[in-house]
Amino acid sequence: TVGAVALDCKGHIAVATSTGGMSGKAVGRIGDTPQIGSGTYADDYIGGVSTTGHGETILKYCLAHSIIKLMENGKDASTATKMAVEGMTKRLNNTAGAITLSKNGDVGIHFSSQRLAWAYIKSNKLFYGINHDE
Amino acid sequence: MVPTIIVHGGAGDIPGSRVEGKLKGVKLAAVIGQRILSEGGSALDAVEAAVVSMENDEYFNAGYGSVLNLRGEVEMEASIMCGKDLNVGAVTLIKEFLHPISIAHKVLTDSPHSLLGGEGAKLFALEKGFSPVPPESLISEHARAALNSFLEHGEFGRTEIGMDTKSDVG
Repeated sequence: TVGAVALDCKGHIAVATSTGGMSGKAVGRIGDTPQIGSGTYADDYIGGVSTTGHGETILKYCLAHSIIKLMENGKDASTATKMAVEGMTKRLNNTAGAITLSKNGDVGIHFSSQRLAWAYIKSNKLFYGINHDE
Repeated sequence: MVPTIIVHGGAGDIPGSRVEGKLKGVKLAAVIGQRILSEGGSALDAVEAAVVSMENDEYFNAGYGSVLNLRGEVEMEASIMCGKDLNVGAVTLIKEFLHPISIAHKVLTDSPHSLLGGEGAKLFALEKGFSPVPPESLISEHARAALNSFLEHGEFGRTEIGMDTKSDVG
């Protein structure tokens, strides 16, 4: 799965997520990515989220919308992303990752899987990583 | 507002052999998206362009390089959402187009519906001028090997990429 979350000069947020799904999946299996609120969510008033990981688990937990609701209730992007991803893994065991931008451009990145490839550009500086604590 | 973009290239037990290609791909995608933002472009266009870049790249499970279903076929899905009016577009069970995210964007702008799948998504894409590609052109050697590995093990990992084995990841 791949995803992007952007905040433009007018303050609009947008999110895009695309995937091939899961290796060895049944013919006709549909995962979290096309399901708004699980794989993708965007709201100018709060922020945007794109998720990746074990699709059936992400969609049961509505992971993207869970992060949005935590931010709506005052959590910053990083805390909300960590709480929701860890909450999902604790509740349902399987792993995932998410990237988040708040309406103010604050970044959240968290994953309970072993790795997640990410990169972001803010104030013309490029940041990137793939392992925990990078 | 300071334009910002963040991208991801998938979560899982990513083996060391794939790390460099993934990092190169996510950096490129962020640069492509940021270029649109810095020229005053919309967040919607920026996220579509960033994802299109990764759908072209065999290091990512999307577009070319997508993983395979039990029949050895690519079946892709994508979604896109606009924070201004909560408008959405999504497609699923897409088999013969390189950029599902661009079709999803068209669903957002040109369809009264939110999610189109299978034959209907294909008809919509053709109607909107997207060119189909031979399905086998979307299949990478890595995806074929991953399916063979799955067929040996017969079970899903706890994540999206790879088995939940203790690979080289510390």
